[in-house]
Amino acid sequence: IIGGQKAKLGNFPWQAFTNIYGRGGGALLGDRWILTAAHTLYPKDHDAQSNATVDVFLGHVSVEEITKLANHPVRRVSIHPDYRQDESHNFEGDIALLELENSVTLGPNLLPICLPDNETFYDRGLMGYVSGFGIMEERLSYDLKFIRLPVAKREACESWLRKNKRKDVFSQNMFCAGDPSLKQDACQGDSGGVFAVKDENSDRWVATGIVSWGIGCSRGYGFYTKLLNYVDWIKKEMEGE
Amino acid sequence: SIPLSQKLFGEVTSPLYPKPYPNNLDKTTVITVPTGFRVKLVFWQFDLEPSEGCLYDYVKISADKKTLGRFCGQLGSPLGNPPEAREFVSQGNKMQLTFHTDFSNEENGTIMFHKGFLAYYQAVDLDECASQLNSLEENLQPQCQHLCHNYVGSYFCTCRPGYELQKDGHSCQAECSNELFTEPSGYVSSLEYPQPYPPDLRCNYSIRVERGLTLHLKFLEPFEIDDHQQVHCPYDQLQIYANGRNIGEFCGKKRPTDFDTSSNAVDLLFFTDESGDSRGWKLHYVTEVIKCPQPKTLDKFTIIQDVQPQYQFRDYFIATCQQGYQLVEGNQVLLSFTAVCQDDGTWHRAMPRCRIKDCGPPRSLTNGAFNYTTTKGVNTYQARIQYYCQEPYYKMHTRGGISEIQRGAYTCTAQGIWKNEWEGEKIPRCLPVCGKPVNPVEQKQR
Repeated sequence: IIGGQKAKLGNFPWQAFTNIYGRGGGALLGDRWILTAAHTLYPKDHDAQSNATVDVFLGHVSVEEITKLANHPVRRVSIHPDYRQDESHNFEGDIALLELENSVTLGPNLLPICLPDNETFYDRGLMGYVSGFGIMEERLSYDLKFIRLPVAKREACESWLRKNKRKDVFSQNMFCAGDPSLKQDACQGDSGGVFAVKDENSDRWVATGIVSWGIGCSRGYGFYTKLLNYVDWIKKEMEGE
Repeated sequence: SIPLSQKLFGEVTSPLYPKPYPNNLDKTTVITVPTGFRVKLVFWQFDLEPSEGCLYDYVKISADKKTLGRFCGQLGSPLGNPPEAREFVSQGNKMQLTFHTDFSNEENGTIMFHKGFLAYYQAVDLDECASQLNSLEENLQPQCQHLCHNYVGSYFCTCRPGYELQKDGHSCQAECSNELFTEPSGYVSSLEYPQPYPPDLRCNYSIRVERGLTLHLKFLEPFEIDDHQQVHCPYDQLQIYANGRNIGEFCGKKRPTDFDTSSNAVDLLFFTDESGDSRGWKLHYVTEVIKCPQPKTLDKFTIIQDVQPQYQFRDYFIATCQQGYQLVEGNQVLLSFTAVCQDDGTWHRAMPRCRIKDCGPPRSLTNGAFNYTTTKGVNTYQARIQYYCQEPYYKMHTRGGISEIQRGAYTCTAQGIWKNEWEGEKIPRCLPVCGKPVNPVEQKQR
């Protein structure tokens, strides 16, 4: 997280710390599912065969502390079928679910986040929080950091990509947040974490996006998987829950 | 004379029948049927030369050394003495038929031709018993001393109860050493009662009725057994045993009082000496079904179904419990309880108790817990608990618009199961509450 501040215990109790092909993030759904980005499990520019171990930690804001807590064994990994590991400029369907072997016992530092149920969560300018254990300005973070970003106007992001001569896919299943004027941004190691919005109507925090990709970090837009478009898939994967 | 083989029926005809019979003939046919039968004969055809007193031609029937008749002429004709449809029956199992013809059959110088006769005979059973009754007739058969029973072809003798048929098959000897009475009521008496009983008796009258019945004895008048002023029953004795236990020895003229033997097995031993003319004794026994004590419950939760005013052998009662209680025998839980009144007047099982149903400790609730609404730790019938979830992290899952309080309320039911009014046995579920951090990020400085 660039330009962020340290989270306190209980600020983002859904935040997961993953260690697969390196550091990553995730969010707890229910009491035994971790929502993350598909590319943390199947990174682009990696050969598909390699099989890294999947370590998942929950319930703290310090890397040192959280890795002391029990690792949560993963029973099953579901990658969204639209994800293309071999297309490095296409983060379509960058979403995955890890089913934990055992349900976790919730508490003040460990709580799930809700899923979105309408489009208003993607209104331009709506402020959301992004938290993660990813790198800061070229330095590894030892704590959970967070920033607050506005949902950006799609067109602004598209023209920004064009101006930067980028061919990356920015589909309707994604949205962008942040601003070139802002220092705040997510960065490597934050992937899989969620863009969380406080829904004042229901007084609940809702995950609207998954940290997915960007061009560099800071002073630009960040691109997120648009969760609203995947809620049905998530629920189907959680079938029976 | 021509004996006929011992058939049970047959025909006898005149020679050459139905051609005219020859002259100068004297022929006797002896009809014999098996012993125990009599011969019954009847003429189907009859045509002999008629004559006054049947001097010329005749048929003579005789049996048991008596002549039953001498016949001639034609059936239906007034001349001579035709036998018509008369049936001839012998006493014994033989009958003779003699046919005699003279030297001619002329009438007014004209030769007459007569066909002769066709007689049919059959064996009919001899009722030896009837013949014994009208003793005037000489007895073909030896007398039955007591009872005669006729059957086709013969008869047999039996004796009155208390006597035994002797080897000769006719005479009866007092034999009462094994008299068995099994009917639920009846009479037992000394031999020949109320005539004097025979001497030298060794009688054993056993009354055996079904288990569960108890015998009541009632002696009738007259009651007379030889006795002695000073010595108790030195001559003849009537001893009574119930279930092998002696309940008395009796003689004299005072009949014993009525007995309730409280047993289903009574033996009466009656011994007599060589002399005496007392008239003996007779009793009437009846049975009464043995009773069991009125069942009594051991606690106020036990219910006896369909209480009867009285219980007797083979009756039973069913015990159940009030709702919420269960039958226990010792520590054994019973699904049902039935006790049967036994033949000794006791119940085959002791009265059970009713213990309150215990639902056992309520199931623990994942990510939740429960409180007792009623006495803490008591899990018996009608106990109540309230499940709740570990808020704010979990929330009880409800449906159908019921509240969490309603969903979490459980009662220990009469079936011994914790149940919620809406969802039955299923315990509630505490589902994770999403998006409610207890320490949400807050930013003050602006």
